[in-house]
Amino acid sequence: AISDKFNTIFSKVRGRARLSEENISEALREIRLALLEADVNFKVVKSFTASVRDKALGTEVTPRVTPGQQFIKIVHDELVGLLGIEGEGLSLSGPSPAVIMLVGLVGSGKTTTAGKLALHLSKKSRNTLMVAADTMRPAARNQLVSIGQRIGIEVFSNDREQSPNRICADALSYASKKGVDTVIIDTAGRLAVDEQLMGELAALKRAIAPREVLLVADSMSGQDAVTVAAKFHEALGLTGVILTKLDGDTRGGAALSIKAVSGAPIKFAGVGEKLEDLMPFEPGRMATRILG
Amino acid sequence: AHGLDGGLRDEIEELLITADIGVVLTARILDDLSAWAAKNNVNPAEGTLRIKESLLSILEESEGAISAVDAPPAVVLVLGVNGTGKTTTIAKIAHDLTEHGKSVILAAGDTFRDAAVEQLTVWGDRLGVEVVSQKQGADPAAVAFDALVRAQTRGIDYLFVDTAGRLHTKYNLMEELKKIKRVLGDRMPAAPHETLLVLDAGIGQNNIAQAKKFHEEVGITGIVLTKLDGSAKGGAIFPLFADLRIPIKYIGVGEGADDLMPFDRHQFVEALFS
Ligand SMILES: Nc1nc2c(ncn2[C@@H]2O[C@H](COP(=O)(O)OP(=O)(O)OP(=O)(O)O)[C@@H](O)[C@H]2O)c(=O)[nH]1
Ligand SMILES: Nc1nc2c(ncn2[C@@H]2O[C@H](COP(=O)(O)OP(=O)(O)OP(=O)(O)O)[C@@H](O)[C@H]2O)c(=O)[nH]1
Ligand SMILES: [Mg+2]
Ligand SMILES: [Mg+2]
Repeated sequence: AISDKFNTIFSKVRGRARLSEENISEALREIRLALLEADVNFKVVKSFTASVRDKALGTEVTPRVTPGQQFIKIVHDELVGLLGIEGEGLSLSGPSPAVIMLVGLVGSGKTTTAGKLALHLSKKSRNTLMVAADTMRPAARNQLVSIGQRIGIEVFSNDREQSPNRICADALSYASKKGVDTVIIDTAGRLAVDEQLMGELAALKRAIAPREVLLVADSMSGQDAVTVAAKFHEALGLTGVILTKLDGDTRGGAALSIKAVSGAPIKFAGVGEKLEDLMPFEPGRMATRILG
Repeated sequence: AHGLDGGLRDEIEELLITADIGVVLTARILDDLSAWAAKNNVNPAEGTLRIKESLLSILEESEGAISAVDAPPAVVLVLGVNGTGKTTTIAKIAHDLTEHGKSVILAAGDTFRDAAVEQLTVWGDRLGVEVVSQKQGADPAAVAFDALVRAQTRGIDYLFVDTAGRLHTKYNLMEELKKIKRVLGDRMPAAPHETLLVLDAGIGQNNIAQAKKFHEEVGITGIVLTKLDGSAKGGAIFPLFADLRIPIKYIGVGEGADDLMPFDRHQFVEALFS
């Protein structure tokens, strides 16, 4: 673990009263290595290590703590601070229905997450409607309908309508009639660099005025996570992020990249394929996982 | 001038790391470049050429087509973690084969995920190929077996077995995959003739862990790298191939049936620099 590496590096620093440029430079190199191996973006690593260096320099070494432990605490705290606040839930207050729009790359876990969110909200006694607005992917509507049946939550779908905007408009008037208070829109996956599809998504957002625009992102994403997050944020204005597939063994550095470049709070973690497998995001646990 | 300019070194490092090539391989390439630059007159163009050559040499013998077989059907087992593009990739390869006059059957081996069978069935209808399936929750090994019997009975050239996405860290799911492979082999000793691991180019270093684990547990004979029509470069394939030497057979470049290309290491290296 990285704490072991630091104990070795800082063993040469024993008896020093402060962390200095020379004794932290090697540690900073280790941090940089660890973060890059964890898939944190190159530029994000650069600015992160610079912040850690600034915070660490001149720090007094607390008597009952080793310099290595002191340094790790600075790194960990800095990481937690950047990853965001714990338990930042959905902001759904306002006129009914509150619309939640799920967006993201192909295969990131949007449709599954729609079901997870719907289940989560139904447990909080919200009257939820899911909308099958992916008219592109083969059997996408079937997938969401099947999910809805599984958890007893209604899905609005129209096999004969090809326009996501029309489907959502119809879904919202249906929702108003039925007194639904929360609408979750599952959109088609797309590439962030597909200008046409990103434009269509922006137009959809303007049409439905969602309270939440959540980027559903694969936690195993690599360096490109910054481009993806930046483009989705630029096009839509993200209000939050859901990281999926955290039940795997990825270090998940994409979390830091996505947060750094979009500023959008990471609200939930997908931790499995079942619809129950959704947890509030915990920055402390994520920081430890990223550091490795 | 001799020696590697600091600015150029930083630029190259950023290019390689942000392509997901990883710290270790990047460091090795930079050290090699520095050593070479110390003895030669270097300009950025020559430096870039040198790096391309290093990358190309790492990928020697990384290309390859799907295995041909003595007696049909050629059985292709397709696996990988969730959402990488397995089902769509099967449709693309099947499409390519049928365009070349081959007969194909698809086995709907994902009996777990909502509408997985429906998704493959839509593709089967579009391509005019038969899809063998059972009801949701059926034993995937039973579906694979049925499909193989069907393919043998009909004298079909290729059988593709689709499987549910699964994280390589899940013991029961990896055991399930081994069982599917075993059942195929019990019915036809050479089957599966090809075991394809589908990897997503947008994933980072975890692609290496996935390949290692799947290879260790099931034995992988080929890789398909998908979503290369995006901005991700899929560079984790370099350290992955250097270690495991599993050939990359195809790349996925879109969501349509035609969006498949054979892996070409020259094109792949060039794309890193575009
Ligand atoms: N292990 C695991 N699998 C997940 C998680 N979330 C989603 N999945 C799986 O990831 C795969 C893709 O999920 P989908 O919900 O179809 O993804 P999507 O973003 O809707 O895909 P597109 O609509 O094609 O863009 C499926 O196999 C899901 O079961 C998660 O948190 N953990
Ligand atoms: N842009 C692009 N999208 C792709 C590519 N390959 C697959 N996709 C898309 O990625 C998403 C997931 O594809 P699937 O074929 O369902 O992936 P899978 O691995 O079978 O997913 P699971 O069975 O849920 O694990 C779909 O939206 C596909 O259209 C590709 O090469 N490029
Ligand atoms: Mg979907
Ligand atoms: Mg599939």
